Amino acid sequence: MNLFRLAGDMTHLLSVVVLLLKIHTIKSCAGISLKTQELYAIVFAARYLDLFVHFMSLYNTIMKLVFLASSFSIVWYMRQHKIVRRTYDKEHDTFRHQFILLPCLVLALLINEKFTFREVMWAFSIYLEAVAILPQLVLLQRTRNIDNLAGHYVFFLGAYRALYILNWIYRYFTEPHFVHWISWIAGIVQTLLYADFFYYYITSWKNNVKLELPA
Amino acid sequence: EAEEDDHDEL
Repeated sequence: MNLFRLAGDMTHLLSVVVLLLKIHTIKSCAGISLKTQELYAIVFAARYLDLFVHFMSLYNTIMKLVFLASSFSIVWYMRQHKIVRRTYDKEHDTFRHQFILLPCLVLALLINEKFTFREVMWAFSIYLEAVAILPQLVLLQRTRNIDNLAGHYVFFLGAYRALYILNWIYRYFTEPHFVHWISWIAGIVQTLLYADFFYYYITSWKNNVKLELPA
Repeated sequence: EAEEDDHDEL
């Protein structure tokens, strides 16, 4: 475990905390895409299949359980909670997320590290995670008043991906056997998707003005 | 060849 990886995991965790804070205390999910949250729940369910088969470390197990529990509870809140679900901006969250599920599955069947059930599901989760943020970015672009928490949430998610790239570079030089082209390429694509958002987020922060994305 | 248990990242 290197510092980049730990910092990446922590910003990932922070993004979830920020989102749960918004939902729990403000009872609002305004500006949050249910489509993206559902995709993340699928991503974690597919990737953490090994949870009950293979023990890696206590850290790993706890983090996996946290991401699984938080992603499913966020989906539950947005769909079922009687106050929170009313704040969901359904009209603007129109991304057809089902159309990215199938291509990711096909890609995972074609390109994987090993043709076994767990490896295909792992690759599927990596491809899906790379594009899962798209509905969220589209929704933010359509939202006139992006509240701070929604903006921070996406920023922390992007930071997590960027830190993971630094982690891979570090691991490439320190652990020569550690080569996962699938996650590296998908991870770079995923991080690039945030580039535009990062630009506006940092600019608004520097100029101390409210975050607004150009339509 | 990749080991199945090599996926130690989250």
